[in-house]
Amino acid sequence: TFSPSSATPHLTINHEVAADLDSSNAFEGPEKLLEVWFAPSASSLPAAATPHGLKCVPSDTWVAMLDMVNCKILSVLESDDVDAYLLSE
Amino acid sequence: SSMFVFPHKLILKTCGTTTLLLGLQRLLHIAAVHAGFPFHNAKSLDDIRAAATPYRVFYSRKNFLFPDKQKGPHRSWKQEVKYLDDTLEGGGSAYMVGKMNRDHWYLYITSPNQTLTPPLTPDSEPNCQPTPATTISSNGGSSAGGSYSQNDETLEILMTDLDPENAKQFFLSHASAVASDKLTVEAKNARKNAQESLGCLSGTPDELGVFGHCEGIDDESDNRVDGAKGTEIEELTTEGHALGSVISEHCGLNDVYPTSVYPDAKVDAYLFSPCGFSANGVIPAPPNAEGQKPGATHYFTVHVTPESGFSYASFETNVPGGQNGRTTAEIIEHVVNIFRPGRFSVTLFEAKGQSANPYSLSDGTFKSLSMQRLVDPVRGYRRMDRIVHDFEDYDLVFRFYERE
Repeated sequence: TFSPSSATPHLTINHEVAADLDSSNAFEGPEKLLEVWFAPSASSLPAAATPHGLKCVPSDTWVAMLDMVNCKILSVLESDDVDAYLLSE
Repeated sequence: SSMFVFPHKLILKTCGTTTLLLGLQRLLHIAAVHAGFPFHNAKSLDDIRAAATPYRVFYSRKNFLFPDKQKGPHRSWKQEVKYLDDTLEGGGSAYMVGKMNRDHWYLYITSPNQTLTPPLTPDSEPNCQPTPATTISSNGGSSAGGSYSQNDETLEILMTDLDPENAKQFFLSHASAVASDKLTVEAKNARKNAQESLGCLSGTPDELGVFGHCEGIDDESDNRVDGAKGTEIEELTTEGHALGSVISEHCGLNDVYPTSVYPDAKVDAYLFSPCGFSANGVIPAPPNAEGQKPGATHYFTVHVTPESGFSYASFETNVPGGQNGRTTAEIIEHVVNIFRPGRFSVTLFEAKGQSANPYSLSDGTFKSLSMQRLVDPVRGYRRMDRIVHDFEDYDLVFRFYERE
């Protein structure tokens, strides 16, 4: 029998959003990139922070922030060290 | 667009006319309230203005093709810088890299916040329940105790004027045809395998002899299978994630970090309708000889706007180049060959002190590892620009290429 490796990331798809997307007006290619650090590394989080820092934040909580950006979550690829969100637009 | 959430940082990369910076204040608030990072600008977390104090911030983008169509502070670099300065209460530095009249690149960067040098979080903490957030004292935090991240580097390739034949792959009509062909081949192979496992061989009746008749694979069951397959084919040739997966494989993106080298790598891709493509890859460190995972998980992300006139593709990764995996030069050449752009820029942003053996120059100075990595030529392209920025704790190498 096969069992997934513990390191294998896990994918969740948000079918509700992914079903009706239209990219007709997404004309501008160049992206904007924002990177915000709250500690120098994953192993040096402040004592007050949750043990897994931002990775403890549920994906639903990010939705309100992403609404302000005009993006919606299409799917999430979860792994031990990083969660990768694929977004609309 | 894509977002990457690590325990200590968040990366948000957005396309089109998104209003990325308008989410910054909420992001800082979430980091304080839900992740417990220290804040300084409010008395309690009940205050909606409460915002976690970032350790450092980077904001970057290429020059926009249609800046007047952008919204919010994104209509000009000057407005974006003002917005960042206001939100982050100053302290940032803004740069423009490259030729002003061509494909230049902008960067806003803050210095590391020396008040945020906390002790390590105990490994024994059992769950994700936030501990009460604290404010930062005016005389700063405790002394430095954290271990700094290893192999902190980011490679970004920004490509414009994609070859029309290569760009075609990222249109729904083309992708559906590829998916349909692929499924047809798979269905034929599956049927052949089923026939062979039941003792049915292909060939003329004379050639087949006693094995010419195959029970269990009659016309009726074929029709039932074909009906189910038809529905499956329709879904797999129209649904964005299914098509994204097919195109990732077809265009060669899955081979940038092949599973033969990175066995736990996983790619999540989406093909938009009528065109456009996004993909995120999560790349756990390859196991060492003892089968142990020696390092952290990294990521890559790709975004493609294939329409002629403003075709564009970006590739970004923080997977360390070299070591046991593919070199930076190999990655660049592989990615460029997927899109065959008319011109592209490469930026490598690398934390200082990463190189164990800095390259010694004849004048007695040293070249950083990032400078060594970007010396290789890219076949079929002429290098037009090479700019090196020596930041406080990072080296930035920017190169610009045009097709020969």
